Amino acid sequence: VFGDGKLDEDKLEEFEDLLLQGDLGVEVTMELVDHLRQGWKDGKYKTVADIQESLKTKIQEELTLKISPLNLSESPFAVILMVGINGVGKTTTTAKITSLFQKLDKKCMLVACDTFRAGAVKQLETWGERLDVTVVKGKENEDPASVAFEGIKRAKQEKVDILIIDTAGRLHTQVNLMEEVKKISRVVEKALPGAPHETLMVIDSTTGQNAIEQAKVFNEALDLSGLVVTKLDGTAKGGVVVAIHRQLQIPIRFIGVGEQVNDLQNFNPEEFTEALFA
Amino acid sequence: NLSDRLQSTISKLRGTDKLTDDNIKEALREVKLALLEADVNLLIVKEFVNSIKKEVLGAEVEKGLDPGKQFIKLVHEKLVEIMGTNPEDINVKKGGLHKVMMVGLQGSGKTTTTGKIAKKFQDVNPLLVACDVYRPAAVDQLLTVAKRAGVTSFEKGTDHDPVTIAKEGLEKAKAGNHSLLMIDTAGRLQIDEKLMEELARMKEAIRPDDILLVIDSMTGQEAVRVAKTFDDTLGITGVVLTKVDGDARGGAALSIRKTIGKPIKYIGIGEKLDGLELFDPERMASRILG
Ligand SMILES: Nc1nc2c(ncn2[C@@H]2O[C@H](COP(=O)(O)OP(=O)(O)OP(=O)(O)O)[C@@H](O)[C@H]2O)c(=O)[nH]1
Ligand SMILES: Nc1nc2c(ncn2[C@@H]2O[C@H](COP(=O)(O)OP(=O)(O)OP(=O)(O)O)[C@@H](O)[C@H]2O)c(=O)[nH]1
Ligand SMILES: [Mg+2]
Ligand SMILES: [Mg+2]
Repeated sequence: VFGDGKLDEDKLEEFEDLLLQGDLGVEVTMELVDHLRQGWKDGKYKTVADIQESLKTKIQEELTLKISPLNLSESPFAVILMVGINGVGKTTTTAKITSLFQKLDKKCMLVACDTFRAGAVKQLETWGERLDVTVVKGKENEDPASVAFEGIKRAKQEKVDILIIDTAGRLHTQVNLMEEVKKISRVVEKALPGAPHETLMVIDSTTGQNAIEQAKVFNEALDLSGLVVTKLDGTAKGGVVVAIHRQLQIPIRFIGVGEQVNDLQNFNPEEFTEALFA
Repeated sequence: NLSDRLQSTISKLRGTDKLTDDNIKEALREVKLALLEADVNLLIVKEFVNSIKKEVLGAEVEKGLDPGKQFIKLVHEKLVEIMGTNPEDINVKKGGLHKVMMVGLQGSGKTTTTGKIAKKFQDVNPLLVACDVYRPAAVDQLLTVAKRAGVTSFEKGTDHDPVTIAKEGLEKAKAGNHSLLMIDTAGRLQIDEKLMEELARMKEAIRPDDILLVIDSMTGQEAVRVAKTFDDTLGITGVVLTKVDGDARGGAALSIRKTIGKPIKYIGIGEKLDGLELFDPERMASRILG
């Protein structure tokens, strides 16, 4: 992308621009570029290709966490709680993850804990029909925690392998809604000690630096076990996850690359990093 | 915030009687960093900082005025200038038929905003048209939103071309004494040629008075490319910035204003249908500066 050639301050600025435009943010970008500049001054890097290589390696390392695979074989069943701010793709991702587990012969059940938004339960039910899985729902505006409780009860009765709880979108700045989602998690834990085994925060890759604050607040509230980065089929690079990873060490489990049920991939640090430079 | 960050750099300007290339270098850098952290697009940031530099160089430091405060005042004024003058509501009049298309990326808040605008103008008998035939239960969502807003809706299921549904919705609006037609469309990537072409066809068929681009206020660097493509393809007439009730700095607003120059008409400040306000350029400028 930068051709090959002599290294100079202008070339460094080109890399800085690339990282900033990928939403990596000022702090991460400056740190990476300072490291490159130091390596250049120390004679470690001589060409543009050296710089690009070092940058890719550093970012990829940044995104590679020794992570244990998703907790799927819990007994009697695994519980996954889906959280995140409004419109990021929680409901769609819930369907995608369900389909993925079905291919591994896992019996799944879904819980519609968004009891507020227009058409939210209908949306999850539609996915449920397409995937032929039960969707547990409550009454309109019912306390989502009680719907979650009902979900655990039904899952025990029907001997499922995996229970996925879809929640309403909420801004991390809405204190009452953050309390609501904490309550959902507590009620689930009370109904099934150890649950939720996975709490996945869904993040929209088009989001800028605010994603860091979102992740911090959700993590503090729920102790996240993973992230899902969606809409990477678009032009956004999702670079903000480098900062999130650095500050919070939450593993990225999956990426969303489209609106269909198969548009989910395991997170691959190398591919993600390559895409930053594409 | 920016004034705190500028404190030490600006204190160096005290006692100087002229702002020069050298003594404002650090201050300009602080502005650059503040805007980048606020998610303003990099190219827009560079343009902005250069324009500040031009304006500031050679400026006499007014006697008795703190050069730091003068600098910040200039930055703030320049931002407000770009944000636009106080915005106009969409031009809805009883007796006419004002046609609006709502467009944007997936999940930005189009359907909810359609309801909010309809509720605001409910006394001119709006008609909401469900043209998202792709997203599961999208039609359901729009019908429910219409009911909650106390307005009429039109849908034709999910087996028809959205342009056909839009045309039929238009006929219904003309026949039914509606003065506002709001067409809710499916979210789409600006690089999805087929879906962008669908919007172009819809525009051709409906001849809308307004095409509103609905953008999430926490959008990062990509806001420029998204806005530019939607504008180039359709001719956007206005922008709605959503989820402003969060704490994102909202730099996308500056990027979009600079790139397509269209007015930001409204901001979404909540999930309920009364969560809509007219855009306030002053408040947005202060928010972006942090
Ligand atoms: N292109 C693309 N669109 C996506 C992806 N994931 C979700 N979407 C779309 O994003 C929009 C929002 O998805 P939802 O699943 O409703 O998001 P949500 O987080 O459940 O939204 P709320 O419940 O309202 O907070 C829909 O139009 C989805 O089709 C993705 O990976 N790529
Ligand atoms: N807090 C807050 N939430 C909002 C605002 N506007 C929309 N939302 C929420 O954002 C989510 C997405 O809104 P939708 O109206 O479904 O978005 P959309 O653009 O129609 O989505 P697609 O049709 O899938 O592209 C929902 O949870 C809304 O309640 C806002 O101004 N503030
Ligand atoms: Mg949802
Ligand atoms: Mg919609």
